[in-house]
Amino acid sequence: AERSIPAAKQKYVPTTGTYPKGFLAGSAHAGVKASNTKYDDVALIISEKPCPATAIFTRNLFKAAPVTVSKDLLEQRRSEGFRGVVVNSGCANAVTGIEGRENARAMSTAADACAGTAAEDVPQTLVMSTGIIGQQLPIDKITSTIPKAYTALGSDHQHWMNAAQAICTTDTFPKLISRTFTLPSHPKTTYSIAGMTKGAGMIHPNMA
Amino acid sequence: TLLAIVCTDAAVHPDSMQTILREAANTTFNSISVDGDTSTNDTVAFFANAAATPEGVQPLAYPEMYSKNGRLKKKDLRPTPSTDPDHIAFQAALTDLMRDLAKLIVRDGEGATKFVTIRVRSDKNIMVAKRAAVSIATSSLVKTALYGKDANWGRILCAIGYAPMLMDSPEIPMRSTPVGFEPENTSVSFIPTDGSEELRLLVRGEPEKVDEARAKQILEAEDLEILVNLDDRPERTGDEDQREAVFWTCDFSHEYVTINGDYRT
Repeated sequence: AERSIPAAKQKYVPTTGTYPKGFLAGSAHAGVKASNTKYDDVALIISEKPCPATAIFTRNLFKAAPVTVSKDLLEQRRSEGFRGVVVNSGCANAVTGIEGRENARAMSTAADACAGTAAEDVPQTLVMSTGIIGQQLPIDKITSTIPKAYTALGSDHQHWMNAAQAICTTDTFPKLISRTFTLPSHPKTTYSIAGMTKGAGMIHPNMA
Repeated sequence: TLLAIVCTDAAVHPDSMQTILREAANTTFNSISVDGDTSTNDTVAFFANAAATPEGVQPLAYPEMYSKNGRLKKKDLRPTPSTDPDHIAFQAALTDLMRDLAKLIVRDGEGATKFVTIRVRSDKNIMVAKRAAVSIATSSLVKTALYGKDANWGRILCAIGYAPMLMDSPEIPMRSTPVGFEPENTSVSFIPTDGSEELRLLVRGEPEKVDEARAKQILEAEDLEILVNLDDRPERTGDEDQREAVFWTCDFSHEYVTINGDYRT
């Protein structure tokens, strides 16, 4: 697919950013979709130290495998001790049964292995997938790419931008925003917050 | 599918994260629609690693979660509206970020040429306002009219009229609470995004004589706001607070069909 950003959308793509300390972003090319021969489609966002995490998920009754797996991880770990999230685009791993859930968990443990925490009983990495529904993930391609994405981790704007681009499907531009803020009780400390998102179609979220 | 990842270097207590994220999602990611289809994969993940938090500073949490000695109370973790200035400031920062991310998704809606804000005011109930807004935002006929630059307020009213809760007026099922919705009280306007005067299409059920040239001018812009006032409290005196729901959507174009007719399993 052609991924040049339309001229009218370029104003929404940041050229710099201020990103939260202790987080790293990376991406790599797995070729999840056969037609994608050059763009990254696996992204990692990692905290250098384990941290609290939470998530909200679709209320669609046919929850995709990464949704059920991530939900279980959050419950089992009681929102504590997470390293980050691994995402693939090109295949949604939805309505893929037991094999799909095993594949989602394999993505999570592959990311843990990169961080040297694979021995944990409960994986520390959340998992997300997006793309075509009703197909199994090419899991070997993905798990062999996750270490490459891990090697590509960094804290610069371009690292975050590459990760934001890697999670896109039919999006015409990557969606990334970063900001700083202070809190009234200690106004001299500057905090950062950053978010990336993707979505262009099948969009009517109802999450809880 | 919507995926989002939000990271902060502030410290947030794990027991409070879910509530903080849900509160932010209600008026952001849960208030957009491109095509009315709720995905199997929608997920927003939120991480807070405390890397910028000075030593000794407590993680952000609902204040009632801590006892006076600073330990977590285990009994009552139910969230209540926080008065803690830190919590309010953090909630605002998170909500602002998520709102802007959500708007970017709508701007990138498949085939979209318009970014539309739908603002619905109700005297009674935020859910009534939101149901009406969602109904407008998901109406194919409203969305194709917007693509065609047609100030078709009839389609907007039609969509409001079949919205759940409003159509079930005068009572909300299970609650027996009168909604009091009366079509002849409803008003609809287009609000231009250039700061110029609103274009009134319908005022308390009566159609205005619409300046078509002005309507076309407003609809030529990429951004548009549709303002609906349900005026749904019969005893209204005019000074009461209104509940307002804001929802974001886009138009529906030929390109949407082209993209999705070609998206193979």
